[in-house]
Parts: sequence; structure tokens; C-alpha cells
Amino acid sequence: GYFTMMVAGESGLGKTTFVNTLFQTTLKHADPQRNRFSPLKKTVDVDIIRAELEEKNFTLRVNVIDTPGFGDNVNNNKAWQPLVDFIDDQHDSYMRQEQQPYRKVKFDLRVHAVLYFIKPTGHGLKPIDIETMKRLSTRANLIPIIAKADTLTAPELKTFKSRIRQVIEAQEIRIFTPPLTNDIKEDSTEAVAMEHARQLIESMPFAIIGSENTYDNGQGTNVVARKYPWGLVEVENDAHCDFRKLRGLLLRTYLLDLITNTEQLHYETYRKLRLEG
Amino acid sequence: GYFTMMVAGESGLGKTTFVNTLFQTTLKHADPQRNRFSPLKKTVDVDIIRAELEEKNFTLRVNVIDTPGFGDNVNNNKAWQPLVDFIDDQHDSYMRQEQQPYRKVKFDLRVHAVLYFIKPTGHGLKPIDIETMKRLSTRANLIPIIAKADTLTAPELKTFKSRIRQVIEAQEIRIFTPPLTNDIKEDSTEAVAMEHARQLIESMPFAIIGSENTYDNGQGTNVVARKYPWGLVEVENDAHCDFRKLRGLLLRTYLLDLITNTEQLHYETYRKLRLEG
Ligand SMILES: Nc1nc2c(ncn2[C@@H]2O[C@H](COP(=O)(O)OP(=O)(O)O)[C@@H](O)[C@H]2O)c(=O)[nH]1
Ligand SMILES: Nc1nc2c(ncn2[C@@H]2O[C@H](COP(=O)(O)OP(=O)(O)O)[C@@H](O)[C@H]2O)c(=O)[nH]1
Repeated sequence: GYFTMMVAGESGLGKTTFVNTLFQTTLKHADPQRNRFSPLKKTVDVDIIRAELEEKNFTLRVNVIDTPGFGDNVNNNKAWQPLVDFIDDQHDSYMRQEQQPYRKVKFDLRVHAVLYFIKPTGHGLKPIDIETMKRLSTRANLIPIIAKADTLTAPELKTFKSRIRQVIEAQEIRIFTPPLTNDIKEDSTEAVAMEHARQLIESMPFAIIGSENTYDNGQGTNVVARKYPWGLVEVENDAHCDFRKLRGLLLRTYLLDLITNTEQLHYETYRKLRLEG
Repeated sequence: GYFTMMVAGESGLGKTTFVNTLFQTTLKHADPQRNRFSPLKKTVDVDIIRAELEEKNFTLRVNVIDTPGFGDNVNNNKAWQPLVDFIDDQHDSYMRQEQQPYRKVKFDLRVHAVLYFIKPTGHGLKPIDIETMKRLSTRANLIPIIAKADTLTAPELKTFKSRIRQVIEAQEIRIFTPPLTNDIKEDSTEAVAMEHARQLIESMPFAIIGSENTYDNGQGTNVVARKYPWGLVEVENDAHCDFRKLRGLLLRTYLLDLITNTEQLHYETYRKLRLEG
């Protein structure tokens, strides 16, 4: 099957670049297929990008749902509606296919993770962010992202992360957190996993920087980076941003948790709501 | 009298920091007075900051009108209304004071320059930017600013500036440009002034970076800068941004043009419209 992620947020926050960076740093052969299409009813304007990524020894098939135009209008009332409709539509489509004779599901675009890109203002969350994240969080695994994190100095980023966390907590927005208590045994591999999960949780929301370019880092190595007159911002440098943490979470360490959570928690919640009327 | 400028744009674009940077790099003694007040009717929520700046040998008294909350809502229909009302109110107040016996004007907060801060998305202008700039441009000297320009690499900035200029031209938004044809004589001082004006026009919209902090630039000099893990962004470095160009334009070279243009063009336009009904 495929791993399906949605990138959501205002235009100009580097969502497309992030997706390309993810593929570029992971894609080993095939060119990603980029298509704009609405597989079901045309209520939703989304771009769906399919790609095959090499993660260590296996091929990961990935769908990325891009959401152009979100939050760009003067009046953004219900700007979240197309995103929410898309997510619900996929659960709906899966449900219908399951209900067919022989229960043969041919088409599964259920969203396993929603990356919500937050403007790096340095202040706090805007009303549209809160409203949108609330509605996304009840339907899919929500992972808030600080976009264009190279806009923030280290102390600004620290403050901004803690402010966002405060609002998320106060507004009771559920975000995806690496499960800390799966089959904890008393051996060291589990302790390492726990420590890794704890570090990920401490870094949230992840500060993301993306780039489609590589440069010599001054020591003869080519690195994925943004080149400024005052310095080189390295995407895969943990001292510069959390790109590697997020990539690992999404495509490796918690890939199965994201899928299982979607099929078991979010899909079942949707099915119940639909069957109850 | 005072020089009055307004800073307009979404929150989190560094407007307050810019004002502090302007004062910090120019203020020689007194602490700026910061007050929130509505001198006339309470239709408008603005902050008015008064300061005395030392520009070479004279003291420049400056008012800065800050516009908190602009564009922050989910629905930003008519978000420009308070800004537009404020500007009109000042012309109105001046008109009424002029009409008093003895024509004694005690209070003049007419806005000599509006700095409109544009989000550095790298894409183009959003509808709210276009709508707001259109309405500001017919009432006051409009100077569009690219906010937080350290978000953009050199090639991105070049593209972004040219895209903004295209939209400004296509939408016929009048922006303040240094007059090129005042008393042109055939001597070299005028040629130098022409060249300076031409360079300013070529840099527009000005790419601005602000900071309330200073750091050692590695060569023993303290500079106003933003300190990132990957380098030091210097506010007063023309290779990093256009802060010095804008500061010179506003507080020195075109200060009188901005004031005269406001009193002669914008005020007279307002008076005519009011007297015609
Ligand atoms: N400062 C900064 N700019 C970025 C980053 N990622 C992308 N950009 C730039 O932001 C602009 C918009 O990026 P894009 O990916 O098209 O944003 P989208 O509209 O959200 O898909 C482009 O000029 C990118 O080069 C980043 O991490 N930091
Ligand atoms: N990247 C960047 N950040 C800035 C700049 N100027 C200010 N900031 C930061 O942006 C945040 C918001 O700045 P502020 O001046 O309060 O913005 P305002 O809401 O428009 O008044 C603060 O964390 C500032 O330190 C700048 O030029 N570049």
C-alpha cells in the first residue's frame, strides 16, 4: 500500500519545497509523479503527488496531498472545509468499498499524517491556525510544523515552540505523539526507543527548513542547504533545524504507528459517526 | 513640527522591531514616548510612539503610528478600514483647525509616509496586500517594504522584488518615488542626487531587516544584527538589506518631499473631496 500524508497551510510557507526536499533526500530512482486530480467528487482542490522512496532496504510508496490556496483569501471563513472534506471523503470511500461484495478495496487514500505548516511570526498561533488544527486533529494524525524556521534565531525558536505548545494544550488540540508505552521491556533497546521518543516530543513542534539545492559546505561535502550572503543553512543539520527528526518519524520509526492509528482510531471513529447517522 | 509615519501590515512582520531599530540607530538621547491613544474619535485602534531623533545637526521629532491587529483575523474583510479612517481623520482634523478663527493649528498628525510591510513569501502579493495598498496609496505617500528580508536568498529576493513591482504596476498602485526632476541643473551635485534617486528606485520595494540587539562582527566592531547559528545578519550592511537606504530616504534625503507632498497633494485632495460633498 501507500503512505499518505497531507501538507496544509498558507501558500508561501515552503510546503512544496519541503515535499521536494523529503523526496530529494530519500528518492533513489523514479521521478515522482505529480498530478492534480480529484479522485472522488470534485468538492476539493488538491494536488496529489505519488512517489517511490527508498528507505534502507524497502521501497516506500508515498502519496502527498498538497492543499493550494488555503488561507490566501481576504475572508478565510471555513478555509479548512476542503481539507476536512478530503479527509472525510477518503474514510467514506474506504467504507463504501469495504461494504461491496467480497469487500475488495481497490483505492485507499486515507490520510495517515497531516503536516500543518505554521507561519514563523515569532508571536503565537493565529485564529485560522487554531480553528484549522482543531478540525484536523479529530480526523487524522496531526503534526504541527514551524515553517521556514531559518526566520527564527535560536532563542526566538525556543520561545515560539513553547508558546505554540501552550496554545495547543490550552485549546486541547490533539497532536500526534510517538507512543511511549508500546511493549516496554526492561532491556536497553526499549530504553533507547523511549529516549528517542522523548527527544522527538521535546522538539515539537518541529522546526523545518527545506531546499531543492545543494552546496559545498566549505569542507568539500555537498549538503542540502539555503545559501545566504551571511551563511549556509543546512537542512540535514540538527543544529539548524528538525528536518531529520521529522523525516525519521514519518518514513521510518513511526510509519506503522501513523498507519495503524489512522486505520484503527480515525477510521473507526468516522465509521461509527456515519453509522450512527 | 513632527514627521509622522505609519507602519502597517500583519502582526509578526517585525514592524515594532523596525521602529526600534530606526530609533536605536538614530536616537541619541531621550527615551521614545510610547503611548496608546486615540486623539480624536475612538474609531481607530492605533499606537502612537513619539521620539526625538538626532539627524546630523538637528533634532527630528517623529511620530510613529503602529497598527496592531491588522490582517490577523480569519475574516479580514475591510481590515484596512481603521488605517484609512485614521489617515482621513487627520486631514479632517487639520481642516477643522484651519477653519477656526485665527486659523491656529495646534495638532497635526497628518501621515507623511505609510510603510506597508509585505510578508516575504517568495511568491507574490496576497489579495489583502493589494486591496490595502490601493486604498492607502490614494491618501498618503505609500512605501512598500519587504519584511523580514533575511527569509529570502539573494536570487529569491530579486525575483520577489520584480514580482511585487509587476503587480504594483498592473494594479496601478501609486508608490512614493524620489522625485527625479527637481531643478535639474547641469552640475555634478544634481547628477549625484539623480544617481542616488535612481539607485533608490531600483531597490524598491526595500528589503528590510530589523534588530534590537548588537553583536561583535568578528572584527571587534559592534553591529546591529540578528545572530543565527549559521551567521550574522547585519542590519546596516547594504549587502544584507536596504535598511540604510530606507532610513536615509525617510529621515534625511526626502523628508521634506514626503511632508510637502502630504500637505500639498494629499491634503488638498482630501479638502476638495470634502468640500465637494
Ligand atoms: N526562508 C525559507 N524559505 C523557504 C524555505 N523553503 C522554501 N522556501 C522558499 O519559499 C518560497 C515558497 O516556497 P514553496 O515551497 O513554493 O511554498 P508553498 O506555497 O507553501 O508550497 C520559495 O521561494 C522557496 O524557495 C525555508 O525553509 N526557508
Ligand atoms: N527573521 C526576522 N525576524 C525579525 C525581524 N525583525 C523582527 N523579527 C522578529 O519577529 C518577531 C516579531 O517582531 P515584531 O517587531 O514584534 O513584529 P510586529 O508584530 O510586526 O510588530 C520577533 O521575534 C522579532 O524578533 C527581521 O528582520 N527578520
